[in-house]
Amino acid sequence: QDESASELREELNRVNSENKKLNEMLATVHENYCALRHQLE
Amino acid sequence: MDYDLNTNPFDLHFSGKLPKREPSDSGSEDVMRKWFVKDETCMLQEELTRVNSENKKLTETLARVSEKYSELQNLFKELQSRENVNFCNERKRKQDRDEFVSSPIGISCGGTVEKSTVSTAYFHAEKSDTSLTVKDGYQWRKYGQKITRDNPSPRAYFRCSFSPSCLVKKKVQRSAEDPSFVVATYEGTHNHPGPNASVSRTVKLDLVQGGLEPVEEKKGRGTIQDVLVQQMASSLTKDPKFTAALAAAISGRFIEQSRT
Repeated sequence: QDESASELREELNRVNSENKKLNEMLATVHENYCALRHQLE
Repeated sequence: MDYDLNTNPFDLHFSGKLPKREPSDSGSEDVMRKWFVKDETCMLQEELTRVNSENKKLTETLARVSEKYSELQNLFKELQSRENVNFCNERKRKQDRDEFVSSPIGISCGGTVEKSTVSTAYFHAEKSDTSLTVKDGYQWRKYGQKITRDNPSPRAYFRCSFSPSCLVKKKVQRSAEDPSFVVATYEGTHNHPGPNASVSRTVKLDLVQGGLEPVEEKKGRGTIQDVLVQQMASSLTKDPKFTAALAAAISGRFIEQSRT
């Protein structure tokens, strides 16, 4: 049981770290998108 | 663009949600510990599921935003290249206009468009003469002068003195091949007789007599004949071999005359 919880924590950390990266990427793309749209307007 | 950026990859209070480890003094400590671990595992599993689902949502959103961004970028590039083409065309048009005609020949006040005629004539001129004025039977007003890379001699621009009722223009420049001649390029046809036609002295090709000699322009010459000769001369002068042969023949004639 302990082992299983430890594995889950590890997996949770990994997915959380991935989510953080995804959020950063999304923010960058969104920022670029807005800048380009502003330029076109 | 509609997507929700309010996702929360990190639940900062997640650890607080986990069951607290409380000291137990009963004999069932082992059972309690097992219960605690089981409960923690369940909560971890739930949290992992939530974070995974959020991860999936983020990935999808990112793909969608990236796609939109890419589309917008392509549109931007297309607009930019179209703008560049327009800019180049406009610049070329302006250059062409400045090159020779300051107001478009062939477009009359009434707005009808006629095809403009371009002809070239050669005039003998002393090398010391830098005025670039040629006696072609018409009066002209100079409106510009410039030097081009292909020919270091200045090029002068004139418009007919009857302008704006007559839209004929000409440019005059010393010949790059033979500096003893100046080349006049005319655009358009005069809509009036030349006031000084009787004193004009133009080098023209007399095809009827088959000779290559300078002939005096005669007042009252038939208009059709004039136009025909002009057109023939124009087409022939476009041929560089003919131009060279003509220049050589005229030079030869001058040398002969100076000997006799």
